[in-house]
Amino acid sequence: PAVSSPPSPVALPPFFMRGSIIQLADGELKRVEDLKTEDFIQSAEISSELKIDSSTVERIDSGQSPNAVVIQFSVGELKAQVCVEVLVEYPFFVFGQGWSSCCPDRTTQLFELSCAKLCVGDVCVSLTLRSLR
Amino acid sequence: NVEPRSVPVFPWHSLVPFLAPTQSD
Repeated sequence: PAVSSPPSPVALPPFFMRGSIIQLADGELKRVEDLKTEDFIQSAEISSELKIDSSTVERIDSGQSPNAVVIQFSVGELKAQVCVEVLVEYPFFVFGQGWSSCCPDRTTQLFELSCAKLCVGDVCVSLTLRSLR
Repeated sequence: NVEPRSVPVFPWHSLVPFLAPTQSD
């Protein structure tokens, strides 16, 4: 029989909770649920340390625990391969779409954050460090 | 008097879960 584990919001980052206040690079404050693709792009443009990149979801596999998934991304023009293991409710920001997770129902339950289903082929916002001079 | 509770403010980049490998310009 399936065993459902109780939600453990304390173990999750607090800033995905609906209503959380996010400060953009220009100082503007927005709620997490109101963020747009342009907010990430513009913040990265004026950041001295970070630049924005696109990460395409290539695979989504089961993780080591029942609530975890391993997501393989292809990052940037060089298609660098990056794998991250996250909880199924962990939201990623998809270009032109907004917040998406592997289990949007659980994300909405835990964070009250509206989410789409994260799928192979989705292009997520990611960051790289600017080259140090 | 009750001090208003300060609302936490999170930086925008904390929402992006990983830093991809640095690429040369």
